[in-house]
Amino acid sequence: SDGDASPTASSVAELDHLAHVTSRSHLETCQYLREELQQMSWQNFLQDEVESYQSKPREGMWQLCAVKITEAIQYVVEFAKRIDGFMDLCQNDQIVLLKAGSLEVVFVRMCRVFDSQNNTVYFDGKFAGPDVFKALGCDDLIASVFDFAKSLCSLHLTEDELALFSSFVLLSADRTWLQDKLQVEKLQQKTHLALQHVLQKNQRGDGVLHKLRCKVSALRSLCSRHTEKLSAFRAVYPDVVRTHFPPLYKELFGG
Amino acid sequence: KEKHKILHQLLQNSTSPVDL
Repeated sequence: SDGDASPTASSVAELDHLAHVTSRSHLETCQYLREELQQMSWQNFLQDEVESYQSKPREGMWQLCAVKITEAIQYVVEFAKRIDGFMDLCQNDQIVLLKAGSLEVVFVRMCRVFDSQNNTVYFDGKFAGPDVFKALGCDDLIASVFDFAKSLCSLHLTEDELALFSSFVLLSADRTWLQDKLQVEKLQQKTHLALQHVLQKNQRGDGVLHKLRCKVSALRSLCSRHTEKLSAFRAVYPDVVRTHFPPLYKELFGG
Repeated sequence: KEKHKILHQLLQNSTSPVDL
């Protein structure tokens, strides 16, 4: 179990347990349950509703999106707290991992509320295409976020696989400012093995694992582009960010 | 700690998604 690609018989039970615990944590904190998602009418915004989002002032749309992201991040924090070993890390490292990884997990979780056929995502009560976010003035970033969701959806991950991948992303041992890199590395390695084990059990083959590892750099790029866009927005609207953005959002992305 | 006050609070509180 310490780095071997094919776990020994004795460690299989351990990996099954980790997969089970992680999956339960994911389902307890995933914001929208399967049953709720099934009940959603997958209703798209009507044209006049789209236009009303598009005609919002830029700062109003930014504020709305900051609120929605913050809500989603609060669930990710709860997920992190239930990851095996996370709360045993020092507080500095918990904060470092969440600051760097919480938005990445929001993007991962987005594939659960994404409709690939219509290229829409659940937002503010209905399914929204990229055009709904026009007022943000970040068309390129929005297009990349939608492309990412579509590409992750195409892997048809189960909730177990999604849970372990989310945990793997959060437990990235290469984040800057970690105090106990080794401990995070151990947790991430164990999560990687559990993910590999579950993928094998689900007869998915190694191709999926490789594709998921490639997604890690795509996630980092999306998040750094989000930070760049926020900086550009804040340069123009410093008071809007200071007075109207959720405090947690500012803590995470405020620099 | 002051810089990440809310994150600290969220990490320390035993909240559940229903409370969020």
